[in-house]
Amino acid sequence: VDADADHDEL
Amino acid sequence: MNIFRLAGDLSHLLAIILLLIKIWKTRSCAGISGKSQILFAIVYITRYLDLVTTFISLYNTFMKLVFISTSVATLYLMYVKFKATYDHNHDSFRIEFLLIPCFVLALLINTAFTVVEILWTFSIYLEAVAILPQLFLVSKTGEAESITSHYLFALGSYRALYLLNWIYRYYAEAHYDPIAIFAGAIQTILYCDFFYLYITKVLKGKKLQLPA
Repeated sequence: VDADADHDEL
Repeated sequence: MNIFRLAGDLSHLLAIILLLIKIWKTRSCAGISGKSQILFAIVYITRYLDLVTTFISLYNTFMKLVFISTSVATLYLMYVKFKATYDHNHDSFRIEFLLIPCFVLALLINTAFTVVEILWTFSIYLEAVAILPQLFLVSKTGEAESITSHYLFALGSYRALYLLNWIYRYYAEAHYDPIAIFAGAIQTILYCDFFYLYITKVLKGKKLQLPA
């Protein structure tokens, strides 16, 4: 899981 | 971006536009739950705090601004401009019963214990259940106008399409976000009973009326 990825969804 | 995600976003946008058109054209917000609309405004504001910290794409920024501004506009129409038509008596769902558990759950189950991340998680949990006051209102009055039904169908379809988007992304990009997927599944399940009524009644030209 990309825990620190930006939330790129709406 | 994939076709499911785009279709989901457009379905979401369509839902919001349908709601605004309904209120504007009929000069009335009868049959619409102000409680659900308050919850949706809280959802967008707490989720899109990253507007000021993170740039993802023009599309992303634009849609976030649209969702925040249209939700505030909806509240303005309901609680200020067409306040007299708002159905207080039937819209009696206690939103603190949703707000507090969602906030506690966000404190307990999140990916990082930071203010922005907890508020994002809270918004995801809250969105899953934000439609409950609206469904409660429909069940109390026993019916919904057809445009309200179209609104609910578009709004429910949006997260169902996101489920397909998440399945696609899991296989195509090895990307998955368990919190969003879990909440999105709950959100979609809550609409299932309504989807059934919509397909069996509204699409056949009948009014959505619950059995007595």
